[in-house]
Order: sequence, then structure tokens, then C-alpha cells
Amino acid sequence: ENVLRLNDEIAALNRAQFRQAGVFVIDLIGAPGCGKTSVLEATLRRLGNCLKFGVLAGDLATSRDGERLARWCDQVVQINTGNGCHLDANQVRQAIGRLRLEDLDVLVIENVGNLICPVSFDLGQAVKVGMFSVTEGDDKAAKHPGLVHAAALLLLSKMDLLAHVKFDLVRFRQDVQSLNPGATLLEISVAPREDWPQGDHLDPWFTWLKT
Amino acid sequence: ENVLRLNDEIAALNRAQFRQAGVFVIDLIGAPGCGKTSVLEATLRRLGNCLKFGVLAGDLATSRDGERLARWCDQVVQINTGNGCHLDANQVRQAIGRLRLEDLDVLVIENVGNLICPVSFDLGQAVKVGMFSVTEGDDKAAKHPGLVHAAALLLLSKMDLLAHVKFDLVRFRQDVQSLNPGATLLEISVAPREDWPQGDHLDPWFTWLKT
Ligand SMILES: Nc1nc2c(ncn2[C@@H]2O[C@H](COP(=O)(O)OP(=O)(O)OP(=O)(O)O)[C@@H](O)[C@H]2O)c(=O)[nH]1
Ligand SMILES: Nc1nc2c(ncn2[C@@H]2O[C@H](COP(=O)(O)OP(=O)(O)OP(=O)(O)O)[C@@H](O)[C@H]2O)c(=O)[nH]1
Ligand SMILES: [Mg+2]
Ligand SMILES: [Mg+2]
Ligand SMILES: [Zn+2]
Ligand SMILES: [Zn+2]
Repeated sequence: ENVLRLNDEIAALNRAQFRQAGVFVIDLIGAPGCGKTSVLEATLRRLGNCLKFGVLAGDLATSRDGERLARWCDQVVQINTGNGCHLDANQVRQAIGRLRLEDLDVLVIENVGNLICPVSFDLGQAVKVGMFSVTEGDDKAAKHPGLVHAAALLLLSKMDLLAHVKFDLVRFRQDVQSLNPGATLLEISVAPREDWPQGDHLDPWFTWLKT
Repeated sequence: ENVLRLNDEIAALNRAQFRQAGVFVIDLIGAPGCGKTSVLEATLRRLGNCLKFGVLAGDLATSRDGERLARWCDQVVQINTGNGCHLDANQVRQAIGRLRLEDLDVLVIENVGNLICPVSFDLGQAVKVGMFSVTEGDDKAAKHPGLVHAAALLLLSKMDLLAHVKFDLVRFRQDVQSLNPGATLLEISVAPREDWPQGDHLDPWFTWLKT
């Protein structure tokens, strides 16, 4: 309705500004605690030398995520929404005024922890990335078709805990495939498992980012 | 605004109907996959003989939760919201028309998986119960002050996994205490741990329910 249309007008301005500055922008959407900040911490630490990152961290309250990420990146802005259940294009517009976009290759917008509302709000991003974790249960893709449809990339994290939880990986993959055959699904973890030499399992994500 | 005011009028009608029928109604709010349905499954199975339960299961899509709960309870209604991020009083009003309220002691409304939007929508319940799980990380109470304020009872589930995750229990308890000194916090699990003779850790929750 009216709110959405106004949002989309501002999103279009953001999108133009991002294109002008040559910044690839990701809207990262996932449930509370699915591991968004943890993946970003590892990404900034490991790829911070080959790509220049900026981050917008969205939360109702606290600056905990912004502080965690600021340890590894000097272009971080924390947005607090109060009781707003999703970031909107105007909040993003205000926040990027505090960044030097020309100096960035990639801007990651960590949306408020919420699998639903952020899907409907364009922020001006190039792609939406949807994130799930094995501890949430294997039915979450089926339960959130809107996000699976809208995402170019889907991440399934905390794969290190697979042996400790009831999670039917075949069923989850099938749900994703039938909802969005075009989406890429990457199974990752920031924590170690014996069969991962690197200590974590983030290379598929790093490869996708760099391409 | 207008939507909220209309919702509250219908919520008041629901509340009167619940009181009339002598049903204790809980609005259960928690993130996707925090374990709401699992706790309800165990509750229906273990207390179904001493208390008469009804359940409303709210999800964007699928009837998976409703089907899981219908195995243990014959008064279950599944509500699908489409892309609605919270149950509203009108959806509850429609759903209870399909229940025999007079035959119930307790009605549990499992809200859509979302820690934010359901907080603002009165459904006519007696109490809101907020639920977190250790796999989400220990900052979730601090990040969702609205829910912690509004809840009479807070549940922290998946306590069986505490040894496998980074979770500062002292810090989490402190956050809850400072946000809402009046709230009760119960630490529970539906899965076994060696030091729990019963095979799970739900007795604090069962005791609270029965009182
Ligand atoms: N075992 C394991 N735990 C993880 C992994 N990723 C994150 N965690 C844990 O999951 C919890 C939540 O991680 P965060 O990165 O804060 O999650 P988030 O999605 O940013 O949370 P919000 O921003 O509050 O929605 C923390 O306790 C992390 O240590 C993983 O790959 N494996
Ligand atoms: N280890 C462990 N796993 C649990 C526990 N409770 C639930 N789970 C697992 O967590 C996942 C999600 O459980 P659900 O009960 O479906 O969670 P939910 O909150 O109802 O999810 P939505 O209704 O989709 O928001 C499932 O894989 C469960 O097996 C617990 O106490 N311990
Ligand atoms: Mg985060
Ligand atoms: Mg459920
Ligand atoms: Zn919303
Ligand atoms: Zn909402």
C-alpha cells in the first residue's frame, strides 16, 4: 500500500547510489540467532584484505552486533529500529550517509532477525540472501516460501551441529529446490568439525562472494 | 493506529468469551525453530490426561505443526497467515469457532515464529509466554526488550545443548532480570541429558501450567 510504495521510491534512489559508487549490496535475512553476525565476523576477518567491506547492522535494540563487526571493519553502522520488525529503505538511506561508499566493494546489510517482514521491503540491494540454521529444524524453508522465492542465495549454517540435532538434509534441500529451482543453497558453518581442514566451512560462501 | 485499535476490540471479545468458558489462554511467542511445537507436543503427551488442552497453531504456510500436535490432541486448529507476520485477534476469533471451548481447561496459541510483531497484537489471551533457545545465542533477551516486558513467563529451551554452544547463562538471566524483574524464567529441554532422570527437563513448565 502507501508505505510500501514510498519505501520502493527511496529504495530506487539507494539502488542508483550503490550502482554509481560501484558497490555490490547484499540484504542478509534470517531468524534471530541463525548466525548472521557470526558469518559476517568470519568473512570480514578472512576476506577483509582482498575485498573492501562495509556493514549496516540492524536490530531493535543494542549495538552488540555493530560492536562485534567493528573489530574487523572500520565502515560499520548500527541501526536501531525500536520496535520496527524490518529495516526500511529510509533507514538505509540515512545510514549510508555515514559511509564512504566510493571506498567499498561490498556492503552487507544485516537485517533485523526476522524471516518474514524483511522479505517485503526493498532496501536498494543487488541481492537478498536468506539464511537458515540446522538448529531451527528442517521445515523452515517450507514454512517461509516468500523468502525462498525472493533469495538469489540461501545459506544453511551451523552444519557442524548436524550430528547433534534432528535435521533431514535431503528434505530441506528438496523443499528449497521445489520452491525456487534457481536458488543456490550453500551449507556452511563458522565452527569447526573434524573433517574440515580449515577449521570451519565457509569457502563455498567466500567463493560465491568473490564471483 | 487504526489496525491496532480494531484488533484490540476483537481481542476484548475473545477475552470475554474465554473467561465465560473458563479457559486459560496462553499466547506462545518465540523465534522460528526455538522449540514451541516440541514443548507443546511433550506437554500434550504428558499432561493430556490431567488437563484438557486445545491448540491454535499459527504459521505463514504448511500444516506441519497442526499435524504434529493433532497426534496428541483432538482440539487443534491450524491457521495459515499467508505472509502475515503475526496472528491477529480476528484470525483467533475465526479459529475458536471451530473448537468446543467449554470442554477446555487450557488453550495454547502457538504464534507465528517471530520475536517481534506478535508482541504488539492482543489476541485475548490471559498471558503472553516468551520463548528463547540456547542455540540462538545469549543476547536475545537484551535484543527483544518488548517481548521480555510483555511476558508473564519466559522459557529458555534446548538446555540439553548448553555444553555444545557458547551461551553465557548468567548474562542471559541478568538481562531478563533487569528488563523485567517480575517475570519468571524457566530453563527447560525436551531432549534428554544424563543428569535428568525423567529424560527431559519440563517439570518446571508443567508445574507452572498446573498452578
Ligand atoms: N555451533 C555453531 N554455532 C554457531 C554458528 N554460527 C553462529 N553460532 C552461534 O549462534 C549464536 C547466534 O549467532 P549470531 O551470529 O549472533 O546470530 P545472528 O543471526 O547474528 O543473531 P541476530 O542478529 O540477533 O538475529 C551464537 O551463540 C553463535 O556462537 C555455527 O556455525 N556453529
Ligand atoms: N536438542 C534439542 N532440540 C530441540 C529441543 N526442542 C526442539 N528442538 C529441535 O528444534 C527444532 C525446531 O523445533 P520446533 O518445535 O519445530 O520449533 P518451533 O518453535 O515450533 O518452530 P516454528 O513453529 O516453525 O517457529 C526441531 O529440529 C526440534 O527437534 C530441545 O529441547 N533440545
Ligand atoms: Mg546478528
Ligand atoms: Mg512450531
Ligand atoms: Zn514487519
Ligand atoms: Zn510484523
